[in-house]
Amino acid sequence: MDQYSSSLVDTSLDLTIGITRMRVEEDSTTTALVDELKRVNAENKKLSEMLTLMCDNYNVLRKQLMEYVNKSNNMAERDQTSPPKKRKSPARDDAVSSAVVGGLSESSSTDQDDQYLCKKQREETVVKEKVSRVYYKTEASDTTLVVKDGYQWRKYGQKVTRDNPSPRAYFKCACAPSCSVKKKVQRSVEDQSVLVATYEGEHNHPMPSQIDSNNGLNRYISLGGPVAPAAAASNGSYSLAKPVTTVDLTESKKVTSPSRIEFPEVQKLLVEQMASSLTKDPNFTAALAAAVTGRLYQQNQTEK
Amino acid sequence: KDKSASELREELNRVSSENKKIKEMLATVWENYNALHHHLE
Repeated sequence: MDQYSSSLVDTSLDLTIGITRMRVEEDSTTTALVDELKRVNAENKKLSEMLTLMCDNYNVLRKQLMEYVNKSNNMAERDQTSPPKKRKSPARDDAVSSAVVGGLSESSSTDQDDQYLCKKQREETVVKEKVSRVYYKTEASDTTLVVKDGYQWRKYGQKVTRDNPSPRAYFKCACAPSCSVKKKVQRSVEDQSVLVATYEGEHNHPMPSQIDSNNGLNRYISLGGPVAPAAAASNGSYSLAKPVTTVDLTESKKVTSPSRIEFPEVQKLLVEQMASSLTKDPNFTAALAAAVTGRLYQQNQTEK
Repeated sequence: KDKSASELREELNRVSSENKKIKEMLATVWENYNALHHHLE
């Protein structure tokens, strides 16, 4: 639009208008092209520099990552190759030998480390879940650490712990190694007449001998515990089976009926223990819910 | 002049396409760099 207005105003007689205008336009386009080319070249140069810089950084970072992965891989290998730490068994206090294996293994990724940790945690939680504790009231005359809970055991060690002067005996199930259940028996600190039996694991075989309250002399009072401790050991918490209190009164007249025996500390401990384990026990909560819903249903029926 | 203009245009096109390619490469390297950085963190 500007060119036309300027040509209209120009009054000079110039027969060569067309040619000069074309030449001017060509010159302007060429200079524009040259400018554009210079600009793009400059930009090109800058981009190339940035690219090389970025590639250098990337390589540095990659090296760091590789070093880190190799280091963590070495530590993982060291854990695996060193023998699993045995629990200090009093009988055999052999030192734990941990061989450190050098050497890098190239193919490793952080996922393997995560899987290794998860597996370890799972094993620990599985073991933790199947630990149950049962308290047995014994007679004053009884100094042994033998607990008749219906299973046969083999004693493999005994030691004195710092927190309790009376020794702690370690038993494993007579059916070991197929059955991995272990038992620790120790007198309670608060009440020496109470034996605390801690069961770890779950029997994978039936009970060899039924407790028969008729012929067998059961000197233990299962304090609110299950019929047979194995039941406690099997589901990792106090089983709600019928509590058995079979005390041979002919043996010693002095023993009053168990319900009137006052064990203030132990009883409090027991109640807390039961409350905490029952709330965690899904079976118990399910049974409770069923009972409650059943009772509500009956009430509705009677109202109708 | 016509010849030089067309040459200039060709040169400009070539450099522009090169420019574009470099930009794409830069973007890719930048993404990889970021990913690697997060991974390391």
